[in-house]
Amino acid sequence: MLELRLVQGSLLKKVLEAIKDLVNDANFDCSATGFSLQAMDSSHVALVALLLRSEGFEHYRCDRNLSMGMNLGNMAKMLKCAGNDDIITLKADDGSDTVTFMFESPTQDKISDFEMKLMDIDSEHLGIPEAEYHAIVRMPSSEFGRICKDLSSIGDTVVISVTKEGVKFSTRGDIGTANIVCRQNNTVDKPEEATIIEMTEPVSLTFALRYMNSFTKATPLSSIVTLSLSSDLPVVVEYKIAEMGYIRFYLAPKIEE
Amino acid sequence: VNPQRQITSFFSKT
Repeated sequence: MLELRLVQGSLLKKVLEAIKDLVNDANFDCSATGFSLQAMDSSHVALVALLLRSEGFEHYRCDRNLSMGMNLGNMAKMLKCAGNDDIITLKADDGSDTVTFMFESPTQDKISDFEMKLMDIDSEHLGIPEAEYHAIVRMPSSEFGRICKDLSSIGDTVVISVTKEGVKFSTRGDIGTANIVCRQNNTVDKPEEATIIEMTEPVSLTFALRYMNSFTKATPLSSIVTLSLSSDLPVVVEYKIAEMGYIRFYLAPKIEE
Repeated sequence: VNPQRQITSFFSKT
């Protein structure tokens, strides 16, 4: 028996909007720790890892570890039917091939339930080792989204370079080139507007902008994004989910010519 | 065009 009650149902709506275009089908894993997902895109270039900790739910009942295969497009369709202020409860019985989403309006005058078919998904689970990153950039998520969108109108790839001077995003395409430098800036009034760079050594990596733009669909989940870079590892693009956990996107770099 | 690496070349199956 599984029963998860999330008062801030909009978080789950935003999570699905953030990942549904990257991954078609995925297993949601439910354990005492929380509600989690790990999935790769169909090309095995990017990986998404989601964790919503059990403490973040108003009510969290998970009698035994459960893996539920869902089509994310269909799940997003159902969650779109929940209001932004609705409380969302997920329910599943042991051995059932369906999951039920219950939506309650804040005033309890409208209660809906949507039952969705589960599916068998043969997915690989990858071990993600703890890593020391050469550079960690923390910046406003809206700024990162703007940069990825702007650069993708010029080129297909972005070179992210971190030095003591700041973080540089560069692209080139048929019409020309673009470079955007964000300097460390931690003197702003609001912490969510700061750009903070921690660097042990300079790093420069090339990534496909198509994936970066897809990751920025998680922007509504957090005002801050963290980019963790090492010269021989996938970049980690992390959006923290307040009080609950995170959504992390891993993207394999392109090989430098 | 820079060739694209795959995630599976960095992280192994558990």
